[in-house]
Amino acid sequence: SAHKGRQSNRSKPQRTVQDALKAVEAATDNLGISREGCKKHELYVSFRDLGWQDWIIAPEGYAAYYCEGECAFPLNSYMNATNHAIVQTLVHFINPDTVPKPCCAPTQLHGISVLYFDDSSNVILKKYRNMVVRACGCH
Amino acid sequence: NFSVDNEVRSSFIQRRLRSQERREMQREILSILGLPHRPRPHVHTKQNAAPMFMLDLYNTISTYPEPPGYSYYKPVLPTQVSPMVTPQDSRFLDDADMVMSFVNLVDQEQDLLYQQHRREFRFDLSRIPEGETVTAAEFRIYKDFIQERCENETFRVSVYQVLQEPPNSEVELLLLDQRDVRAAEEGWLVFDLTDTSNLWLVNPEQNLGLHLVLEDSNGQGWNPQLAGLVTGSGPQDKQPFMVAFFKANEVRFRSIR
Repeated sequence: SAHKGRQSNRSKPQRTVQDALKAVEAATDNLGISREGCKKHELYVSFRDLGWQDWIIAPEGYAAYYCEGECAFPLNSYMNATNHAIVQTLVHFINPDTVPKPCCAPTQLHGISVLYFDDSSNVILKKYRNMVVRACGCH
Repeated sequence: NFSVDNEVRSSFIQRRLRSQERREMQREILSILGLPHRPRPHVHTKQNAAPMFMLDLYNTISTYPEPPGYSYYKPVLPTQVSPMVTPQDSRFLDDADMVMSFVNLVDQEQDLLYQQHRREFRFDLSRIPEGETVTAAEFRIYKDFIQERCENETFRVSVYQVLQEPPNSEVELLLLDQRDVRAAEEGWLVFDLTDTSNLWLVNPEQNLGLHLVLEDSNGQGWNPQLAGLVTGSGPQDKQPFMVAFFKANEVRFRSIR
């Protein structure tokens, strides 16, 4: 059970916003609008669009991806849920007021390398960690 | 439905960024790349020897699979003479998190004036970010095939670090590396500079550059160009350069903006 204190100090206006969100949520659930489960979506970062191809030699851009989707009961196997996320999902399912659904976020990130000129036309090849989503999951 | 169409079209037009927003976005991405501002390199240097070598290195890195529909990672294939990345370079690259190439600062005209059998090279290492250690460094000079000499004639190429340049006497040199080459040989000669680079990094005032000396099999000094070595006044895509592999010796956190 979540700490009761949370309920008491929640101000009235906050309540109505929460209620409105819940109403929308219930409505979409009832209409059977199936929200997509947590998964990876495409997102391309273009150095060309930033106008940087005069000093960035390679790459022209890279596929960064992003994570989006619902972490709702029942969590499917492809949602890479942590044990904690599974429990949190159940508690949310039983009583949505106590805790929110878990978050859909990257579970694996990969790096990229960028080759570019510095001001004195020396060339730098640098590896950058955690730039590309490899997998998403419920946290 | 004229008005409705307009609304539909406008919602699909990519939102025009105001110039201030665009600058903010660029600054945010530059901070990820660890750069204070966007570099302004001299144009048309992409075909020079060092960028071509670095592009070779970059193309050996391609480890992540290409996602469907994106041709974002096309190994940018180098054109004519491209310095070969040796297996040793690939090993250096695996251990490094940054590689920098440095152009020779000594002016090209020097070739014509200088003593016949000796060449001088200098590199500016002052732009290396704080907290990096040199894990490997090389001096690379291209050797062309020379027709005039008999195939088996050999030369000795010696690379020295300049220790002292007293105003009124001979420079004091430390022999770093030597290579025997045949007149008929062609390709990049690679000399190890790891210890020297680390010394120059720690004591920048000791960075007095390198000297290259060429001798024939009788120990007679030779003009490097007559033996096929490409120095200052040769083609851009065969210019000598230095390359250093670095590893960050501390975890660096992004500065809060």
